[in-house]
Amino acid sequence: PDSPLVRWTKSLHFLLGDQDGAHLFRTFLERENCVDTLDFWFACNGFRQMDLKDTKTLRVAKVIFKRYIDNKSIVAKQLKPATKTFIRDSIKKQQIDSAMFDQAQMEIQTTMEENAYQMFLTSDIYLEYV
Amino acid sequence: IDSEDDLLQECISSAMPKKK
Repeated sequence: PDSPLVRWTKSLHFLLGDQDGAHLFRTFLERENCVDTLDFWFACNGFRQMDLKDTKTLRVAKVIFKRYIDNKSIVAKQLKPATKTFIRDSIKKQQIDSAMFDQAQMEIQTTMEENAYQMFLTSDIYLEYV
Repeated sequence: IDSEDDLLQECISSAMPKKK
């Protein structure tokens, strides 16, 4: 079987599914000042697992919206206007759904795959670890 | 009541990969 290090190079999915890989990628993103994109990505996964009957879930949706989407953060800049509008409307109407951040997460993931992930694989942080 | 930071951190942590 492939070692974790080999698997990290195969896809972002493998990298983020591995504790050491996710940690190292986070360190890299901190240096690049775009760690919010990764935190948002994990927050979307965490949100999807939350119980919709729990009142906490609405609060978490609002916090995710406020921190990452309803401002000029790096996440907000990478999202399509329609995606942000959809989430804003969902929160306003309190129509909370497990999949409400899916589109936004996919857009951030695509940007990460095309940019930060490729840069990470040639970064000295990664090469030194290897 | 948890602060916003705590809520967000809890949400992010719940999705992080666990040690093998």
